[in-house]
Amino acid sequence: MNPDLRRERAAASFNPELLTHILDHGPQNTRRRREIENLILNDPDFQHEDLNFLTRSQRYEVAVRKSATLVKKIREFGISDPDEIMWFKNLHRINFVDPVSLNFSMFIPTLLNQATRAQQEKWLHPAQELEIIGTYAQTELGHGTHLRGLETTATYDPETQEFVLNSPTVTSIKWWPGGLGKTSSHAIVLAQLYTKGKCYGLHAFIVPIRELGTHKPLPGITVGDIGPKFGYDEMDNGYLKMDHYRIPRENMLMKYAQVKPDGTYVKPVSNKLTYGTMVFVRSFLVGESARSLAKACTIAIRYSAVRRQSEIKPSEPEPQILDFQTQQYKLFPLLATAYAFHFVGKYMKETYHRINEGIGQGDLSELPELHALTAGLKAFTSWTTNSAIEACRMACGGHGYSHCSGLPNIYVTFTPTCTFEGENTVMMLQTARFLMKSYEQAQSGKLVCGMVSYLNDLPSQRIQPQQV
Amino acid sequence: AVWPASVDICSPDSLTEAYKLRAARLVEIAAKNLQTEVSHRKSKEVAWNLTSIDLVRASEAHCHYVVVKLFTEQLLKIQDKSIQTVLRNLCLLYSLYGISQKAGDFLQENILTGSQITQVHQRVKELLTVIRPDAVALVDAFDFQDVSLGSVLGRYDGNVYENLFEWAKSSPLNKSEVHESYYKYLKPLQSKL
Repeated sequence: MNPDLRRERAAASFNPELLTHILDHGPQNTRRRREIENLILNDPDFQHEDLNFLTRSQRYEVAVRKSATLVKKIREFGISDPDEIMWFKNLHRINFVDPVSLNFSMFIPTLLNQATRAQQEKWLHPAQELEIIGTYAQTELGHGTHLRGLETTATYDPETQEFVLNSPTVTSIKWWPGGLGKTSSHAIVLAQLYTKGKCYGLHAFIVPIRELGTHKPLPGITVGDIGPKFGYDEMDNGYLKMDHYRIPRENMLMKYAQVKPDGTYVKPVSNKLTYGTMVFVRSFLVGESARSLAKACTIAIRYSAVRRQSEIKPSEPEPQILDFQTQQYKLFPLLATAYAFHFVGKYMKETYHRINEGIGQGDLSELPELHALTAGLKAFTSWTTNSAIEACRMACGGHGYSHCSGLPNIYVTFTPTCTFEGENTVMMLQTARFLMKSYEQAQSGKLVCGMVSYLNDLPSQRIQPQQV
Repeated sequence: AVWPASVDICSPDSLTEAYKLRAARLVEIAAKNLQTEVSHRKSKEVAWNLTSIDLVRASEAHCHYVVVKLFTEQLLKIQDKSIQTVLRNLCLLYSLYGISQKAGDFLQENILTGSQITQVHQRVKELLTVIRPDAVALVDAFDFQDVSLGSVLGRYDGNVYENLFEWAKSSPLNKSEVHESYYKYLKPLQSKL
């Protein structure tokens, strides 16, 4: 043990183990998490060369091998609790991503949120067992956060009771979805639904893209990897072009909206429900911001306690970098932020599940605020974390530029969070829509509740200007 | 009065109120600017676009308030005294640092006075000194295994330099003492000189 770190640990005013229990929501969770982590750490099947030393193709192969091993081990160990599966994944992933992850983080949650019982019976188990590997294809070459601009079409043919999926233009080619290029056999595709000559907006469809057994692209499907990008080397972000590609009517996710065999459209209770998966993912991303920032702070603060440079008092030995006020000013507010975001992530997860249960019973009253809050907090926490990770990296001097620090990988793996699942500025404007509506409501004298209840007390609303 | 007469910068609850007031003010400013733009323009959409900077600023202030509020509420749930103290210091540092970074908002809306902002800066520096002895223990509490952290610099045992050298030596470029490109390109060049 480095003597400086030993001394630091001896000087602490509290027992970090007790704080770990709080972060894990109880000592039993800490114990269980460590048990699961040690399953992986001591398992030779998970050992591999440092990904930093491999080519992109080699990194992709290691990532796929580890993902397959992960699924086998989760089954072998009988791990089913979602939190426990997340602990398993977080450790195996380190500061990288894995091509199969969207099957679990997007494809399965979308089936759970938006598929009918019959559709869940057909698709859920194969996806959980990786008999099929799913991804979620929404973004297009020319369209991202602005969903109404998506061009992919799904036109219902009542003769054959099929949907014809088509990429009408080059800008409509599905572009970026993780695991789409080489890994996935199926995709949940978001497309503009047309039936009886009328457009009903975006709906979700399960689209087989590769033949089971051979994994070759199916006729009418053009699919591949979009090429190297800023980090995310192990991920085969892909493109998908559909040329009048037919799928059965049963492949449209119909928990909320339906198309009858004759093509009649039945509208959903609320058009926000199709956003269910995005709201879930955004609430999850708040916790991911906390986790990435906690890692960056751990590296920068431990190294700042080990690293000795320069001088504070002449003729004294080189001080620890962490004794310079400027280094503390760089890092300690970020450390406080990591803790703040951890508690916000916990709140978001609890709130999402609580409101989602309400939605299940038909109570949509809190959906608008949940939608606005997840959008705003996803943007707020990821913007802050993005610049904070870079500040931690720069606080490590020259070695912050080396992959040995882990910080460049943490940065390139985290930074897409500011853009995917809703570009941050657009997210903030979505939150603003809710704030403006709430403000108008409060101004008209109707009380607003939840996190915007402060608008009821606005001074201008309380002290109405009186005619003198 | 619903709004705080003055802010106690040593109280997380009072700081939460200050963030709440800032959020309320910036929402109100954005709403009034939007109403003004709507009255000047034909379309609400154009008015919305021409107010979007204010709208983003209002949303950020709202989110910032939510984060401070949730962090403050978390403190009430902590039983252990020493943990409560260290998290309270972090909560104060987060809230005060946020004010110092956005001092203009708090000054412009008369939520804090200039002298209070000066106190905020001073309090931030004091908190850095208070937190310094606990910094390593606070990151240890995140409990990342070395494998999960993926960092030689952040190793739990702090044996950075010897492991940094071992890591570099294992880089593929060091598999051979002399890289083949020397014999292909440099040696022929040198032999001609």
